[in-house]
Amino acid sequence: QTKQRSISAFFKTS
Amino acid sequence: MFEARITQGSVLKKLVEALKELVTEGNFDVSNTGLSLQAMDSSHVCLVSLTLREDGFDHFRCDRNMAMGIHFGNLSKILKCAGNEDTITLKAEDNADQLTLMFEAPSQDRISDFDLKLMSIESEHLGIPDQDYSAEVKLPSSEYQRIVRDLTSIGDTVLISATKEGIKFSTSGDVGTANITLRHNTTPEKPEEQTFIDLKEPVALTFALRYLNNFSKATPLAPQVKLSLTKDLPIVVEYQVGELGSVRFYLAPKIDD
Repeated sequence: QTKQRSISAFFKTS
Repeated sequence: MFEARITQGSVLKKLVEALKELVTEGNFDVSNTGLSLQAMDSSHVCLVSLTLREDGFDHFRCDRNMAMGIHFGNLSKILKCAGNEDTITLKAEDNADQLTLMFEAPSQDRISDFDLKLMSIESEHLGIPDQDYSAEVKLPSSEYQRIVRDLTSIGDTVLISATKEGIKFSTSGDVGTANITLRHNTTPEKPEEQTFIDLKEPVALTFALRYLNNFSKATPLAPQVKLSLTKDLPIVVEYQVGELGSVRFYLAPKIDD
């Protein structure tokens, strides 16, 4: 099983 | 006020066609350095980052920073009314609720203008760090398009692995399995037909093909595309738009549950 994380989890909110 | 003129209006048409299915709406951020857009798709799995430099336009003026909320489906409808050879000028007053698009035919005998209603869009801005990637691959954009299209007909996800042997795209589905390997190849005379693999360390990541396939709608913008990969990080699929700037797509990898 694979899952998909939100792209925003990889970048900081600026 | 804001005013930006581009002689090669077809570039704007192609850009919006490349984005409109992925992102329904987003802010055009304009400043004296140019025009940029950062937007996520509706499922927040991928991010589009568009940068168009001020000096890439034939004329550019921006007196004040503005965020112009654009519905891309509506912008596409208007840009479809521009001829492929038209010069396009974008114009907006400060704090305007509309963006004016003016199209001029090369012969100057047809001039049209359209006003696009702007939207108010709340969007969080993500900081994307500059970083080194384990593998960077430049390949013909038509080759990338072909690979992701072919694999989409076989499976839902693709394992992309970069090793010193080359870059391999693997998928499987009800039909069976598929593997496509590209090797570093600078034999073709034309640089845009060459494949460059810059490998710092081997890397393998899995992605949803649906999105990689969608990114290839940007193919008409550039003869080459660059894929950047690092373990556990989003892939970057980047198209250089001539001297004007670039469009980058970031897609989160699939990870084992």
